[in-house]
Amino acid sequence: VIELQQIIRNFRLGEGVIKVLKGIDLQINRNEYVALMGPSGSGKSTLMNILGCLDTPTSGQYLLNGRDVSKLIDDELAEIRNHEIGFIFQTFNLLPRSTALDNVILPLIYAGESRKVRTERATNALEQVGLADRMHHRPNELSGGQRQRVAIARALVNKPSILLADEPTGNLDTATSIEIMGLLHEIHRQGNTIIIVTHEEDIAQHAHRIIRLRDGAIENDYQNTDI
Amino acid sequence: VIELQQIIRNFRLGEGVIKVLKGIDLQINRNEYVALMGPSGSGKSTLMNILGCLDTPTSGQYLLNGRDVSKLIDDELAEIRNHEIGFIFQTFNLLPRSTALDNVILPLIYAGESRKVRTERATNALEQVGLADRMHHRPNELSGGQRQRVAIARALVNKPSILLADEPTGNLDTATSIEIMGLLHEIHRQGNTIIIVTHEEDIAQHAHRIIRLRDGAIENDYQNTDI
Ligand SMILES: Nc1ncnc2c1ncn2[C@@H]1O[C@H](COP(=O)(O)OP(=O)(O)OP(=O)(O)O)[C@@H](O)[C@H]1O
Ligand SMILES: Nc1ncnc2c1ncn2[C@@H]1O[C@H](COP(=O)(O)OP(=O)(O)OP(=O)(O)O)[C@@H](O)[C@H]1O
Ligand SMILES: [Mg+2]
Ligand SMILES: [Mg+2]
Repeated sequence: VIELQQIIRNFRLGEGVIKVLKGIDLQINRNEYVALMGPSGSGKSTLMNILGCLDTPTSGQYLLNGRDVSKLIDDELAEIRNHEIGFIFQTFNLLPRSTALDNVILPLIYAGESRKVRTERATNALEQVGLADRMHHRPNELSGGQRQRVAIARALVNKPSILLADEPTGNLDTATSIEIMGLLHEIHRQGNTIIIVTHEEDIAQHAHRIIRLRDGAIENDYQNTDI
Repeated sequence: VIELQQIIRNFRLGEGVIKVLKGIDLQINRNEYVALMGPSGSGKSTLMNILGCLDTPTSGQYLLNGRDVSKLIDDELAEIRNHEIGFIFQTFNLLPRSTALDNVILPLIYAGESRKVRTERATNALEQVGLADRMHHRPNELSGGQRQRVAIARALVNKPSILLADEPTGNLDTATSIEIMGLLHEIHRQGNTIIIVTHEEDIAQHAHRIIRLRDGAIENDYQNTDI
């Protein structure tokens, strides 16, 4: 379902060029559950942004469900980002002046759902992450882990077939993390594809395959036999 | 050095009142190393904000080095926040349009240090967290873990005697976390007081004392005998 060929991503900074992804070759099939690990700064979020069609590689090819992403027009990309891919950002990226509920409703507005369906589904998603009693709080009236869970609910609400989760339990206590990993398992069980960035070995152990990045290149890519 | 008596913190939201801290009694002596744990939403960051003189309790008393914090004037509070207390925020709170270096220099400007000393100390602090080659990047040109390390460097640069760290390794891989915990140990060894919020048991094990919060009250407060 995902095929990356020689993906390179450079950033220009001042006079110099920073080579962040140095030629990534990667194939991920439908319904795989992949953990992406690696040191801080190794390029995990950058890779996730490319996978999520939020960033364009400097060179190389990205085939998503057989289609060359660089050849898609804006409308097709918007459709993919809204319906096929759910993204949980490392820094949440919530709208600061909207409530938790309105933040989770937003993707449903883009998807053209009716008001009744939107409120129902968003409320449901927030209940699933344990935030039923925080729906009308704005982000600055929520704890760090509660904001993270709003970001999770928002990513799930359009039932995407590919879920990209960048450190989804980074701000959660053990008990809440277990609940969230349970949610992800259910999504995986329904046939969807999950790619999770984590620096915690316990969380990575939930995945069937582990990919380790170092300095912008894949250092290791193996099946998780302890699962 | 820190004494909290019946600290209550309520938030008003719409028609209702949310009772976030429900009467905290706490005493922390000089040079203690305390881990503060508890479920998401239990009140850890709210408690840290009160300890850091960034928030005022609804009722109760906070004695810092024997002085009643509620009786201090603005200049005295600013002095405490700038010289005595270092705060690593759960959401980093970096200035988005300043470089990493300028973010770390900021507390030194408030402290009235000369330009030469400021640049030297800030550079040093960034080297200590492994960001020597990222000093001129702005936050949106840094990875999540790199931003976290800028926040750490900024908190240390005025050599505070009390360090409040809210999830300081939440976005860091294991190897980088070990380096940061090593830094904190050195600060502790020099006689300073450390309070660290963490949801990771491995990180909490570095502390000598563990305080567990639940629903805004202290559920458990014990010495870490495994250390
Ligand atoms: N301004 C506010 N208005 C209303 N409620 C608030 C406000 N700020 C925080 N809260 C509530 O206070 C509670 C405690 O928040 P706090 O940030 O202290 O939790 P925490 O223990 O740090 O959680 P986490 O581990 O998720 O970071 C949460 O339930 C949150 O929704
Ligand atoms: N806009 C940019 N300009 C220059 N360099 C950048 C930019 N964005 C990211 N970088 C650099 O790219 C590298 C990879 O960043 P990325 O966010 O992908 O890392 P990461 O693996 O997700 O790290 P972490 O675990 O800390 O979140 C970092 O060294 C970062 O400094
Ligand atoms: Mg990242
Ligand atoms: Mg918190």
